[in-house]
Amino acid sequence: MFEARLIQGSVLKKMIDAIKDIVTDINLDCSSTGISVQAMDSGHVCLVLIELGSDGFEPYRCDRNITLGLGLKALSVVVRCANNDDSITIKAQEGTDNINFVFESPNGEKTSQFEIKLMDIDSEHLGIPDTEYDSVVKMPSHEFQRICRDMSQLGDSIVVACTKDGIQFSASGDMGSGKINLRQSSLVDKEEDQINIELNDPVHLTFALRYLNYFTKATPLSPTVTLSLKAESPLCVTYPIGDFGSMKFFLAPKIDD
Amino acid sequence: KGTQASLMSFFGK
Repeated sequence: MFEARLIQGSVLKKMIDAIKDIVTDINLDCSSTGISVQAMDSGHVCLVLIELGSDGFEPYRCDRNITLGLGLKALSVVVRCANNDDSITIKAQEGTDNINFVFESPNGEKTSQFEIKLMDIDSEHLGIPDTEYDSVVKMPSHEFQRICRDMSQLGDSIVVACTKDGIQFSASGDMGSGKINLRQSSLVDKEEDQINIELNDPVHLTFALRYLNYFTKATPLSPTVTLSLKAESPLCVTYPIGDFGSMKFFLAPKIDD
Repeated sequence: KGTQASLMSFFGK
């Protein structure tokens, strides 16, 4: 038996909105410690990794490790039927080919039940190496979203450069070019507005903006985002989910010809 | 500009 109740059902809605343009099917890997999802886009350029600890759910019950394959289209349709303040319970019995969703309003007056057929999804699990990044930049998530959106008006690629002076985003195309510099903030009122730059080594990488703009669909999940960069390595974009999980996107760089 | 790399060349199975 698997059962997990998320008090803030809106978090599940936001997670699905964040990944539905990148992947079509996902496997929920459920174990006693929580739920994880690893999915790659069809072009093998980016990967989504969701990790949700069991402590984010009340109750959480997972008698035996179970993999639940879901089509995101069906999941998206069902989850959209929940109100933002509903709790969402996911239930699956061993040996059945259905997954159940129960939505409950905060006062308990309205409950809704939906069922989705499980799918057998053949997905390759990649081993993501532990990486010591050259630079780790934490910034407001809406700021990152804005930068990606603005830069994609100029070109298809963005160059991200971290130096002791800060982080620079630049793009160029037929129309012209643009550069945006961010420096570590000194004094801010709210911690979530802070720009924090950890620099071990200067790093300079190019990425396709199309994917970054997909990733920023996760902005409603968290006020902050972390960019982890290493020379000639995939970028890791992390959105924390409450204090019990995270959504990470890995993006392979563009390599000079 | 630049060639898009595949993630498979960085992450092992």
